[in-house]
Amino acid sequence: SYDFTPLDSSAVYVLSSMARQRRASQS
Amino acid sequence: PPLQNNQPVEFNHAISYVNKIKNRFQGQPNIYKSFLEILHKYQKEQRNAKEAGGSYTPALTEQEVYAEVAQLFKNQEDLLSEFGQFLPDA
Repeated sequence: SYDFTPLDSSAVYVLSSMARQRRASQS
Repeated sequence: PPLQNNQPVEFNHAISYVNKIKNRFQGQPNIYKSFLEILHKYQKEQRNAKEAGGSYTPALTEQEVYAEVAQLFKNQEDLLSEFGQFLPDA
């Protein structure tokens, strides 16, 4: 389900920026 | 902050991961809540470090984040190993 609270959305934001950082550091 | 369209892979992965955690710990909201707190603590430290322009070392390293999450997800190997895919330098 996609009934995300603002807190969930911010967790998604942190996780995706972590993954971006990880990709950037690998390339 | 606005989400950028050019990073859909990471974003979709993060959404599905957060969903997975929510579903897994439906009966244990404290675990999910603690996970969110760890993430926010990490984000705050990263932001502080960035704003200090290199003169501040984050108080929470990636290794410590991983260790805290490992403690939280102790019997959920799949969630932990997936978390490792998000962490820089994991």
